[in-house]
Amino acid sequence: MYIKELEIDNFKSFASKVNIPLMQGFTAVSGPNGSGKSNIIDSILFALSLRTARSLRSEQGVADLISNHNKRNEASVKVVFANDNGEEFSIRRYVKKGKNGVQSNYYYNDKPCSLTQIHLELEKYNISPNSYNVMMQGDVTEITRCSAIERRKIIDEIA
Amino acid sequence: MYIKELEIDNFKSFASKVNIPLMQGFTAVSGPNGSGKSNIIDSILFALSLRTARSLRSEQGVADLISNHNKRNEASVKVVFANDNGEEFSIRRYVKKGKNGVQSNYYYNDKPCSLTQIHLELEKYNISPNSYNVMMQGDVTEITRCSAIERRKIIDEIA
Amino acid sequence: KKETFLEAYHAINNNFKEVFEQISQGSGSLSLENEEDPFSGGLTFVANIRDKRNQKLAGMSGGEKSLTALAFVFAIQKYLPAPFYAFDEVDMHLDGPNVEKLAQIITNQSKTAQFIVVSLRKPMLDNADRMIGVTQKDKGVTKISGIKIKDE
Amino acid sequence: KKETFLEAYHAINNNFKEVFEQISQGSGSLSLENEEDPFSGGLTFVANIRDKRNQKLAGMSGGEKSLTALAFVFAIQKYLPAPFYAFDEVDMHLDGPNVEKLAQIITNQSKTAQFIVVSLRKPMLDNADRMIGVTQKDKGVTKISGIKIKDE
Ligand SMILES: Nc1ncnc2c1ncn2[C@@H]1O[C@H](COP(=O)(O)OP(=O)(O)OP(=O)(O)O)[C@@H](O)[C@H]1O
Ligand SMILES: Nc1ncnc2c1ncn2[C@@H]1O[C@H](COP(=O)(O)OP(=O)(O)OP(=O)(O)O)[C@@H](O)[C@H]1O
Ligand SMILES: [Mg+2]
Ligand SMILES: [Mg+2]
Repeated sequence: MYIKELEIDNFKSFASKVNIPLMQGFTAVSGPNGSGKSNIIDSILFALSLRTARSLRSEQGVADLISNHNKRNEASVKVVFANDNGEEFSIRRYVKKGKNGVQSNYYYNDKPCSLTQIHLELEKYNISPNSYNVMMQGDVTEITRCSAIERRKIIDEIA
Repeated sequence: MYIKELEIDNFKSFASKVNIPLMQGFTAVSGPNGSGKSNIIDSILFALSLRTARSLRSEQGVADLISNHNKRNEASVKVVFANDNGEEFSIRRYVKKGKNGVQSNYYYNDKPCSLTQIHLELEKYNISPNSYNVMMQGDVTEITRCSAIERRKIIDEIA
Repeated sequence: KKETFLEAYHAINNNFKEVFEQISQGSGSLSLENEEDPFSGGLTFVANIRDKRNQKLAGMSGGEKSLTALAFVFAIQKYLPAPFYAFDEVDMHLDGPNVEKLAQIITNQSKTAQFIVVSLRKPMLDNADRMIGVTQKDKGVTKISGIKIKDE
Repeated sequence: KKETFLEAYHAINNNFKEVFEQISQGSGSLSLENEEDPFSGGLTFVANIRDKRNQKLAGMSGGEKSLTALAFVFAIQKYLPAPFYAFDEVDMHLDGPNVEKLAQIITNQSKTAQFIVVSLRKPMLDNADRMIGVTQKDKGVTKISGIKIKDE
């Protein structure tokens, strides 16, 4: 199991649809400050609902995650997973800003589904908000900076 | 005015007396992780009493700043200032661990004086705990991380 | 509840001892503030980098704290393996040789799991199988500038 | 009290505008949440790196936040010059070109004040007048390994 491709559309600094093919093994991502490296990781956390909007550096919630480069008022990120036998599945999250705030829609293999179904599917592969498989900028420092109780809670969640 | 020399004795990872000559202009300090680079900056902040012991990464207060490489139970840091005309003055702080906790003694040109006298002398040169001339590891991130009120307070102290 | 916690804790602690030695040439372990009743206390690290003795976590340097935290993350991963890992500048505090050491550990782990690692440090980029370049067009729009495969 | 605050604020703000442009090729300024009664509100940055528009401080990248914070530090220094400055790895989040830019600014400032800068980044070390090497002997005792003067 691995991420085969990301499809990022109008999310943060990705003002138009971008496909990023990924492979197994060790892939490095590099580029100048502010170019959009952390936004790629944020897009994965957003699509799989592994973090709140606020922890994706958006003060005003999900609305801030939609690109401000145009007036489209919508954003979408699709994560395509594949395994060694070539079987694939995808998880997509689409948000639209309307009169009553921002609406999130979730898709499993392009068919609408609920957030709970997404989480149940991901838990089969040990992917959850507490699985420590994604370390955002500054998370490493936080582990030694936080209190001993907070640190113990990390194990509580895993057990 | 500049720092001409540091004399660090039994402070943190400096287990014996070390003299570090300094010059005007731009001096870089480099070396492996954990070798003692930040401890040099901590030694200046300690000698001039510009930070509390806790902010010098010592949980148990001043006692933790005394080197644990031996049983000497004392530490001392002297900062020698000089100006372009060759006039010099020095500020030294000496701590000793006794039965009633740790005692701090302050010296101006090797003569005992009070902490207040040290602060008055340093304020002549705009050196104070709020002067933002010393940036410890992580201080830069803190400026954008802290609240807008805390950031305003930086100007309050300077005005 | 206490049983499942202690089972996870002991397994992660064994992993931590192994990884910490590998990443820092020192010796370290996890420690519960209250082993009898774990939920009334916290979890801390008892760790000495290289041949240092009696190091306190609070007094460690920036790089040493990073190595300790990274050992904990890898210890959790061993206990609860995920199919992919995404790391954002986890090598920021490390000196050159430690970045190289971390890159080797990631290279080993990447044989059984996918690693996506954002980094600005040369030793990390040099060890990767491939590199995705990211840049910004006018007004700050992100553009993927290319994917460089390392020649074998 | 309000007068002395506003006098300091306006001077530091003018400095900030100048330094921010120099360090980031963008434009930015300080902003008071309540200009009428400054003590009832906070202070924030209205800043756009390069040719970006409407950037929010919270959404900036790690490197961009560092550049903004450093511009603030230099703005304060211009208003209240001190005889020496000690910086501990302030270039940690910056990419190579930004480290080089920061090193140039420090080189300029070091003509009128002493700078002691701890860094692990090559562009910073290359710009310094001299370098103090720090290493550890056995059991972690610090040793000053030498002072290298840059040949002119
Ligand atoms: N909703 C949005 N619309 C447009 N741009 C956005 C939005 N949210 C954030 N940004 C921009 O994205 C950029 C940040 O990108 P990111 O954090 O990915 O940079 P980075 O490559 O990780 O840089 P660094 O090396 O400094 O960490 C910022 O310039 C920010 O202004
Ligand atoms: N009281 C003490 N006695 C002996 N050693 C101490 C004492 N306090 C701290 N230390 C040691 O000093 C070392 C930290 O040094 P310092 O923080 O200066 O490293 P550094 O060179 O800045 O490293 P980095 O590049 O990782 O920031 C640690 O290994 C710590 O254990
Ligand atoms: Mg980033
Ligand atoms: Mg340090």
